Amino acid sequence: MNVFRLAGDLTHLLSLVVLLLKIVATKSCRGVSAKTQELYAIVFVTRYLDLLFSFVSLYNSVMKVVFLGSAFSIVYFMRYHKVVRHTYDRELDTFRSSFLVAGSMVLALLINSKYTFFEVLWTFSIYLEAVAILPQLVMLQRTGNIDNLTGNYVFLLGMYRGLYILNWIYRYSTERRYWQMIVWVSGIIQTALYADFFYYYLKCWNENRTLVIP
Amino acid sequence: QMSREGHDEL
Repeated sequence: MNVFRLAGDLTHLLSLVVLLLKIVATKSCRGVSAKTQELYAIVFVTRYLDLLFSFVSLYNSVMKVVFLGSAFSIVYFMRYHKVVRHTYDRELDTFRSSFLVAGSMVLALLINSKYTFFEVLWTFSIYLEAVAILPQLVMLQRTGNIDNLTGNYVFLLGMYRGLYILNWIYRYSTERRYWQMIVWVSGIIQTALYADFFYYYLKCWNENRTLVIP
Repeated sequence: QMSREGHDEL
């Protein structure tokens, strides 16, 4: 565990707190993509199946349970909560997320490090996480004025991915035999997807005005 | 190449 990894995990946790805060405090999920949230739920379920049969550390296990719990809570609020579900902008959230699931599954079957059930599902979760933000990014472009909490949620998610890259660079230079090409390539693609968003986020923040993605 | 077993990140 290094400082970049810890900061990355805490930023990820904070992003989920910000999103849950927005939903619970404002009783609204305006601007939030349910498709992205459902993809994250799939990512966490397929990646954290190892909770059942392997143990890395208490830290890892607790974080996995928290990520799973928060992902399902968010999906519950957006789809089933009697007030919040009416604030979901269905017509703005039109990205065909099933293509992302299918594409990630095909890629995981073709490119993996071991052809076993759990290994392929784990690899699938790595590929799917890389593209899971796309429905949210497309939805932000269509939303117009983006509220602070939603903008900060996406910003924190992007920060978390950036910190993971720094963590990999640190680990690669300090650990022997540390090599995870599938994770690195997916992670770099995932982080690159935020570049556009970061540009407009920082620009609007600098000019002190409401976030709009043209 | 590190597989799922060697992966200790979240």
